[in-house]
Amino acid sequence: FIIVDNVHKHYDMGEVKVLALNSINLSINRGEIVSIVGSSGSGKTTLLNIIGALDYADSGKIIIDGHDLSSLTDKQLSYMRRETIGYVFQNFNLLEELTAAKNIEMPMILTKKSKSERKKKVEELLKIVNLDDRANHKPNQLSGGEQQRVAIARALGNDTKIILADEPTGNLDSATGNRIVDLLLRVSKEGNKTLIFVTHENHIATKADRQIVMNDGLIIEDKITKSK
Amino acid sequence: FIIVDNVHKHYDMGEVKVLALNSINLSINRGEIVSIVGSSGSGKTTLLNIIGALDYADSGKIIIDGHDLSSLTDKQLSYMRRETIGYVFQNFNLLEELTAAKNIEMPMILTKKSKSERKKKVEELLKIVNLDDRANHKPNQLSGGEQQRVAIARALGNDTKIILADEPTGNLDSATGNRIVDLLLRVSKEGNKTLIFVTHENHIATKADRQIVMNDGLIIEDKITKSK
Ligand SMILES: Nc1ncnc2c1ncn2[C@@H]1O[C@H](COP(=O)(O)OP(=O)(O)OP(=O)(O)O)[C@@H](O)[C@H]1O
Ligand SMILES: Nc1ncnc2c1ncn2[C@@H]1O[C@H](COP(=O)(O)OP(=O)(O)OP(=O)(O)O)[C@@H](O)[C@H]1O
Ligand SMILES: [Mg+2]
Ligand SMILES: [Mg+2]
Repeated sequence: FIIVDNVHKHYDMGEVKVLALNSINLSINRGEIVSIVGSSGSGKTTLLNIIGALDYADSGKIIIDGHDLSSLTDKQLSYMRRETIGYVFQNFNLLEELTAAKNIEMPMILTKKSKSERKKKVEELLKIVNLDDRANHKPNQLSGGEQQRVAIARALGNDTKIILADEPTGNLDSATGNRIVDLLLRVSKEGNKTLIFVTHENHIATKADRQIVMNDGLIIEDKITKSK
Repeated sequence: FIIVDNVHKHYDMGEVKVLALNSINLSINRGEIVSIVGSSGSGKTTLLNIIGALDYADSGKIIIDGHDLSSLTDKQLSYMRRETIGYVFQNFNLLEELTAAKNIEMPMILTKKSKSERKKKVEELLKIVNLDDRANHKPNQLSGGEQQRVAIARALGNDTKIILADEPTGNLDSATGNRIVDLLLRVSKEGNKTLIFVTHENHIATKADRQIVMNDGLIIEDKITKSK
């Protein structure tokens, strides 16, 4: 369902070349739940950005739901980012000028949902992440963990086939963090979604069926943690 | 050394009043190492901001190193924020236009250090947080955990009597996170500094001598975890 085929990515810093991804090969089936762990700077976010069609590889193929990303038009890529992939960013990427409710609604605009359907979905999502009393707060009026929960709710609005979450519990206390990951797992299992989450917390990583370990731009381990 | 006396703080959201801190009383001695835990939205960042002289309480007293903060001039408050308190922000607050090295150097400008002393200190700090090969990257050219380490290095430059760290390991893998907290502990013990850190990771919280638990703007538990 997701194929990463011999992908390389580097960044140019003057004469120095930073190799972020070094020959990544990965194949993930529909409905699989995968955690990615690895040291700071090992390439986890870069890999997630490439799978999420937010960034390009220097070489290699990315195939998502049967589509080779390099063969899609800009319009088709936008559609994919909005309606096939839900993304929880490591730094949240919330719009500072919009309230929590409006931030959550954003990916649903330009879809077939009516205004009242969006409104209902936003209320539902605010409730699920325990932020119904923070709907009208803007990001700078929210705690770190509340901003993170807005980012998570936003990724769930379009019922996408793929959910990518980059350190979704980094700013959450243990109880809230566990609830949030269990929510992502439940939504994914019920919808046969493919869920890939990056985490540095071991008790969160072990909730996945499969665990990938990265180091220095390479996948150094890829193991099944649970048999279905 | 740090006294928080009957502090309250609320935010006005139209007709709704959000009570962020509800009658906080706290007394911390010089050289104490304190962790603060509590659920998302319980008031930890708000409390740290008030102790760090970055925000004001509605009522109550804050006394830092013998000074009642409400009696200080703006100039004296700036001095305190720069040379008495080192702060690691939950969202890093790095300057996007400056490199890692320049970000780390910032609090040292306007102090008595010469340009060459600052340069030497920045190199030392980059090394300590393992970012010597990332000195010239700007924040958007750094991974989440690398940005966090720049924020930590920046808080250490002025050898302040107080270090406040808000979720310093939120974006770090376990090995790096442990090293960073051990670094903060060592620097604090060697300099008889007062260290207060917020964390949601239990194995990090237990490294402190004393643990405070917050919930709904209140301190619900305050216990010594280690005898000296
Ligand atoms: N500027 C603001 N306006 C309105 N409400 C605010 C503002 N800043 C913070 N709050 C609210 O105050 C409460 C406490 O916020 P605070 O950032 O101190 O929580 P926290 O304990 O640090 O949470 P987290 O663990 O999620 O970082 C939160 O519920 C938040 O919504
Ligand atoms: N725009 C850029 N220019 C130069 N180097 C970059 C850029 N973006 C990322 N890097 C580098 O690429 C490497 C991988 O970054 P990435 O964000 O994928 O790491 P990560 O595994 O997500 O780390 P963390 O756990 O700290 O979030 C890092 O060492 C980083 O410094
Ligand atoms: Mg990352
Ligand atoms: Mg906080």
